Amino acid sequence: LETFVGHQVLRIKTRNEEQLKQLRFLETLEHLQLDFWLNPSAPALPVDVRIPASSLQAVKVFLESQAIEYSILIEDLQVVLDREQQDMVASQQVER
Amino acid sequence: SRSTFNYGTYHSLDAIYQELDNLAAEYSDIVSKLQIGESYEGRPLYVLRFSTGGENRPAIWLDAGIHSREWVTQASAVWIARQIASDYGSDPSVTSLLNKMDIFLLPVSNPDGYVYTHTMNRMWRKTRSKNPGSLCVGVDPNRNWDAGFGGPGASSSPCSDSYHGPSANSEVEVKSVVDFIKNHGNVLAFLTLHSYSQLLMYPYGYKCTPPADDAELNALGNAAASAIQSLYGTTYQVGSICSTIYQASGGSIDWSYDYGIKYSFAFELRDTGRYGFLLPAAQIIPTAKETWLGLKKIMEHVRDNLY
Repeated sequence: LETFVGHQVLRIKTRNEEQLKQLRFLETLEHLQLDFWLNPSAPALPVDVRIPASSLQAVKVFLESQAIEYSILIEDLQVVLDREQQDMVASQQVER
Repeated sequence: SRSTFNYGTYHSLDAIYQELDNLAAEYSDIVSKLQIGESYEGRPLYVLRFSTGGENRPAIWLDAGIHSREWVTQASAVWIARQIASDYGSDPSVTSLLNKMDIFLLPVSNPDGYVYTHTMNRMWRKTRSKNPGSLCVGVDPNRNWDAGFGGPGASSSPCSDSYHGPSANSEVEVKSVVDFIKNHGNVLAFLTLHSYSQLLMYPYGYKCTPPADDAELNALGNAAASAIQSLYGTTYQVGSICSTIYQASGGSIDWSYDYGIKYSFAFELRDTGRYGFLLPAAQIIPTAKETWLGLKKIMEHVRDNLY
C-alpha cells in the first residue's frame, strides 16, 4: 500500500499568466513527482498540488522565489487518509 | 429500506455492487441492473436502468467515478440512485420524468481504479491497463474519448496522470459506454460526475469555439447551479470546459455532444476548501442532495424539450 506520510497539498493562487506559466513548467519536472489535483488553468482559479515530502523544500523555495502565493491545504496527507479509513471502519461497525 | 447500506460513508466496490442488487430487488418495478461490459481486469460494469416500461424510450445517461480517487462522486451516485427509485410515485417531477424517459446510471465507471484506491494507492486516478513498452500503468479515461483525441490538455506519456492512451476508446471502460449509447440510439442527455471545485461545465474542452447550443446550455447550467445553491449555498461556476478551466481533449461530454447528445454536462462536485477530493464522509449526503437538485433541473428540462 502506497503511503503519503509527510506529503503536503498546497493551494496556490496565481496572479497572472506569467505565474501560471511557471507552474506549468513545474508540472514538467517529473522528478518532483507532483500530483496536480487542480491543474494550472486560469489566474482566477486555485491550483492544488500534492507534493511528496522529498520535494517540499525545493517547491516552496521555487514558489517563494517567484513570489507565488500559496497556503497549505493539507499538512500531512497520511493523517487525513488514516482518518478516512477510521471513519469507514467505524461506519461498518455501525452497520453491523 | 431492506438494506443496511450506510449512504453516509465510503464503501468498497463489492459493497456498492451489493447495494445495486438491493435497489433492483427493492424497486423491481422500475429498477433493473444491466452489465454493459467488463473492465480491463475483468470487473463488471454495472448500470442501473430506471424505466416504467416501453422499449427504446428517450433516455438520460449519468455516470460517476471515471477518475477513481474522486470517491464522493461514486458515493453520491449511489445515494442518487436510491433517491430516484424512492421518488417515483411520490415526487411529481420524477414521476412524470420516468413516465416519459428512462435513466441509465453507471455509479462506478472505473472499477479497477476504484479497487486500486482501496487496496494500493488512494491517489490513483486512471485505469489499470498495461502500457506496452512502459513501466507506467493506466490511461486517463477522461482523455480517451474520440473527441479531439490526442489534442491539447492530454499527455502522450504513459507515466502522466493525463495520458490519453494509445488510441481513442482504447480503454474498455470507455468503449463499453460508447457502444452502449450507440446501440441504445436515443440518449438525449449525457451527465457525468467528477470532483472537485464546484464547476458545471458543457462542451467544448478540445477546442475553444462555443457549441452551437451555447446559449441554451449556459442558461440551463446556470439554472442547475442555482438549484444546487438553494440547498446549502454551495456556489458553482458555469461555462464551457475551455472557458472555465483549460483545453482538455478526449473528454466524455465533448464526445457525447459531437455524437448529437445536446444536453452534455460535467459536474465537478463540492470542495470544502480543505480536503479536495478527500471529502470527509460526513459530507457525502449533503453533497449528493445538492447535486441531485442540479441534475433534476437538467433532467426536467430534457423531459420538456425532447428532440
